[in-house]
Amino acid sequence: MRKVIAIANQKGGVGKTTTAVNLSACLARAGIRVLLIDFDPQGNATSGLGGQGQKDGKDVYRALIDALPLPEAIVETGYENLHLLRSTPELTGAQVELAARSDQHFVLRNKIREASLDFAFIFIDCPPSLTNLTVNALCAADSVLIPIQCEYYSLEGLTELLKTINLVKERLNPGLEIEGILPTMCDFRTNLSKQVVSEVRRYFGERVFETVIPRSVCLAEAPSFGKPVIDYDIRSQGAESYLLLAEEFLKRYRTE
Amino acid sequence: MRKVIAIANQKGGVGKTTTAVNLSACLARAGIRVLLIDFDPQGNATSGLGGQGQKDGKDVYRALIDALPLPEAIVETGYENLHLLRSTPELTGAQVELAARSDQHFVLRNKIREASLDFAFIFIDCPPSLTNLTVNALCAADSVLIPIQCEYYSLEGLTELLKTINLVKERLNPGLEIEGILPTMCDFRTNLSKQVVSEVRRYFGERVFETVIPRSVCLAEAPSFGKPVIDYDIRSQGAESYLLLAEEFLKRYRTE
Ligand SMILES: Nc1ncnc2c1ncn2[C@@H]1O[C@H](COP(=O)(O)OP(=O)(O)OP(=O)(O)O)[C@@H](O)[C@H]1O
Ligand SMILES: Nc1ncnc2c1ncn2[C@@H]1O[C@H](COP(=O)(O)OP(=O)(O)OP(=O)(O)O)[C@@H](O)[C@H]1O
Ligand SMILES: [Mg+2]
Ligand SMILES: [Mg+2]
Repeated sequence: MRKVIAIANQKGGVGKTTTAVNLSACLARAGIRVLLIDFDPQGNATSGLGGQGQKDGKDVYRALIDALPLPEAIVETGYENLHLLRSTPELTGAQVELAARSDQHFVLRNKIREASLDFAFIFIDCPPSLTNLTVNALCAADSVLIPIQCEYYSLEGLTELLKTINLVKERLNPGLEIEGILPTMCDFRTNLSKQVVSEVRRYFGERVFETVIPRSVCLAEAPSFGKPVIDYDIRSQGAESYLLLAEEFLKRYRTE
Repeated sequence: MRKVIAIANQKGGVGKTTTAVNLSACLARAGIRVLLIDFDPQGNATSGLGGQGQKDGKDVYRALIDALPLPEAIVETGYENLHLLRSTPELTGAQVELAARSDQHFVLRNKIREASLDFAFIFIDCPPSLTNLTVNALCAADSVLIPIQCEYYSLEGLTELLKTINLVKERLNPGLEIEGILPTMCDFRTNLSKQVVSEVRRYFGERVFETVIPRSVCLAEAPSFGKPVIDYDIRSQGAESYLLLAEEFLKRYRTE
């Protein structure tokens, strides 16, 4: 069984990278082989796992544009079962280069398909935009995990994102499903968070994860040490919530 | 005197829109004529001022691509002295259409120049990316205001952004300056915020605003009412900090 999951939302700063890094790390800790693809030129998932600044030419730009085989571009992270395809700022240039190709939407999908990788889950951390990098990720994915901040602007952008997902499903990737909507940075002392979560559950019902990620400063501190939060402070609320999310996530697949 | 200021940072969720809406509103309240251009297809600055959903065809896409004269596209906001050029999701399509033009980087600049607008300040709220929408804004601007969250990922992206700004300054817009770096969402109870602010001040010295914007839930609540925070709750810390920022900002220009 292998599943490819894009973590996407064009709204900025909603917890895409934090979810990509920490969900992958929790699953890897449970003994599951996971690959994290950093598909954002900012490279936050790369540095969140301590992988930045290496000059060995192993990164997603080289794999996509210079045809470096995926198994050669993928690196270890120092965390058992967790592997990484790093991103670099050159990936910004890939937007233009991909657009010139006849298979422009399927470059990443084809790359993953041609390499017989033995990961149970492949996560793709997307940039905050609906340009062809995110479209490539949606075409490579079996499903989309959508983090949303418990705030107004984030809620507003959800309709636009779902429109784009439906378009990709209709025209490019009929198998694309929604993995779930994940409320993040929730501060239940405020009415705003309570209102947004209840509105999202009313609207999207079953598609919303039961697990809600609280605002927890450890989640913002851990990246400066290049560590997932379970390695930085496993007793923190942030770590606990992502461990719970990993459990809820696995329940969906265990039965298969 | 007229000054065009781009509010930009490719890192998502750092407070670009919140700064664009609230700094504009505070300056307008002080009697200064201000135009806010929403240059993000997400349209958060438009809805932050209650301007979303109008079907009158007055928006930045129509002005750029269909050649609607700027004075006709600009609308009032209900706040004296504050005018808005709305954004719509079609702006996403403009990225491709702009790229096909010979003057691709200067379409917004030329549009502003050909309309003799009588605003003291024109702010441009940018999307979270370094694509040609942000480049257009940097080419139209006299200076760039850079909000940064008091967290690690935001700090990391700053170097990449400054590289892009220098490239635009060298090749496209020699007059481009840095208006300032604005620390936002600071929670001084945490070491993380203290460390990031002190690191930014050490690195960038004078270029960092003295005013620091605290994390204040009113700033996240106000947009759901389509109001700037000074209209939503003027006694809140969020409102106070943006009024202080407007004062600090004006001191730079008063002397001229
Ligand atoms: N639950 C949380 N509690 C506290 N801080 C958080 C939480 N989740 C994320 N953060 C912090 O908030 C900021 C934004 O999160 P993150 O970078 O993961 O969002 P993103 O959606 O990936 O952003 P971008 O749109 O730029 O890719 C980061 O500094 C991160 O450390
Ligand atoms: N100082 C603050 N205190 C509390 N919440 C804030 C503050 N500034 C912004 N916010 C909230 O944080 C979220 C991100 O802010 P905002 O949308 O302004 O960032 P942005 O940089 O414009 O995001 P994007 O990259 O998507 O354009 C919003 O929900 C906003 O309401
Ligand atoms: Mg990210
Ligand atoms: Mg914004």
